[in-house]
Amino acid sequence: HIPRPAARRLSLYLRECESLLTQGVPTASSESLGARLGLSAAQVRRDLAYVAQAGQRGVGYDMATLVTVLQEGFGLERPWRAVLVGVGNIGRALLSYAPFRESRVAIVAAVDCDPATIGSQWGGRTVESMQSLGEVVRRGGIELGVIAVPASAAQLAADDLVAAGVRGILNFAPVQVTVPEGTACSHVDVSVELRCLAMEVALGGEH
Amino acid sequence: HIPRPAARRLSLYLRECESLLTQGVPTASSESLGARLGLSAAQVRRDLAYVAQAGQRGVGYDMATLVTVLQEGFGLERPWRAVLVGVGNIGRALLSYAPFRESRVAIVAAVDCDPATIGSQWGGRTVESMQSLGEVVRRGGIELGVIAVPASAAQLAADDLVAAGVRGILNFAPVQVTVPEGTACSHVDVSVELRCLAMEVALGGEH
Ligand SMILES: NC(=O)c1ccc[n+]([C@@H]2O[C@H](COP(=O)([O-])OP(=O)(O)OC[C@H]3O[C@@H](n4cnc5c(N)ncnc54)[C@H](O)[C@@H]3O)[C@@H](O)[C@H]2O)c1
Ligand SMILES: NC(=O)c1ccc[n+]([C@@H]2O[C@H](COP(=O)([O-])OP(=O)(O)OC[C@H]3O[C@@H](n4cnc5c(N)ncnc54)[C@H](O)[C@@H]3O)[C@@H](O)[C@H]2O)c1
Repeated sequence: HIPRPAARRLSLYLRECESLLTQGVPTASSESLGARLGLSAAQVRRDLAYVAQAGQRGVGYDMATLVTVLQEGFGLERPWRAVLVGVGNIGRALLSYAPFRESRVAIVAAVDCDPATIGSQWGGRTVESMQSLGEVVRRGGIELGVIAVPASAAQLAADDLVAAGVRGILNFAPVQVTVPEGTACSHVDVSVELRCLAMEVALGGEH
Repeated sequence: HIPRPAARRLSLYLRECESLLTQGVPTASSESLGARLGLSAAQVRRDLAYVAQAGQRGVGYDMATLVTVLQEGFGLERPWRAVLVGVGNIGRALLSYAPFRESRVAIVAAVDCDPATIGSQWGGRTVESMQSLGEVVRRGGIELGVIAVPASAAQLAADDLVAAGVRGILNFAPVQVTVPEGTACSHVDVSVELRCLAMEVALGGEH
């Protein structure tokens, strides 16, 4: 059982190790991994203990091993497929982002309820109708959903995604959506991020 | 001193209270506030104790009082102004979002380095050149910056924002940027969010 804050940090270590590996850096210490992320070496060591990894004294962690272990440990050794619900400002940005076309977690389909948007193409995906969400999910072997509809439509979109069989939802709408036990749900709320940033500055950088 | 996770939850309570108030709901219990956010009543009470608020037994919290206290406690009773650096996919989505034109934390200006983008208008803001960032920040009384440039340009954008005098940065690029002590910096990384979601699903919803 890995708590979500630790899972998020482990995902950040995976990204840093992948980038070190592509730069030809074979090993890194917990100090240097931590420094890249603004974390203490002790935090890095504690987190990597979740995946039974310990660095070698004086050498550090082997980047190739860490990448493999982190990918396998979290089911990321295989591709994950997501469907986007809502192709507006945010939706178009996500579909236009090349890494989301073929990365380990890829947005492979998109649906919308607006006839003017249905049929349009973004980054090689053709927008389908909301009614065909169930079919899109089944046909595409899709396990994840991204909600980018207005707040008033977000809960309905979540219900439709759960009914279609997705097991995880990323919600961009500024409301909490309820999902059944067993469905993972996370939330990106840019308005809250901006507000928290202002709070931190108002508190004089105390955080 | 309020830890950042608590500040983030307090910002969520503020949003929920604002929305209850506009629906004409004068009070709410810690249970009902918690239920709207997937948090326990005890967590809500602990957090609101940071701003010296305690609910009345049997009645709960007064929404109008809570909104005022949360806004005042975090410097949100006055407007905050932000500048966007990078007007690409994400940048255009942020500029096209009506709430960011005039909300308590508003994106009032935008800069870019691409001549084809400089001069374009999005949501009533005209994109200026990266060279004029210092002038834009001074002229606009801007305290916050949003980074929406490619990863390779993110650190430079952060340095330019700090040099221009902003005190808080929200970074969308998938790299950590370093800022001096005293500058607040937070990070929205959609790729990490998607990856964490897949991890949660792979771990069988354990989180
Ligand atoms: N744009 C931003 O920068 C930004 C920032 C913060 C939060 N958000 C939130 O993200 C969400 C998306 O924002 P946006 O700016 O992309 O909105 P938008 O209005 O540009 O796009 C919404 C899209 O969803 C579609 N839609 C509406 N109801 C639907 C339904 N029931 N089923 C399927 N599709 C439906 C619309 O046709 C439209 O294409 C909103 O909840 C918004 O509050 C956006
Ligand atoms: N689009 C998405 O959905 C998405 C998802 C996850 C992460 N991101 C990250 O968000 C950031 C922005 O992504 P995007 O898709 O909007 O990129 P984009 O390429 O569409 O836009 C980048 C913009 O930044 C400008 N720019 C480049 N260098 C600059 C500099 N030195 N100073 C000022 N402006 C500069 C470019 O002219 C362009 O307008 C990237 O770091 C990207 O990795 C984007």
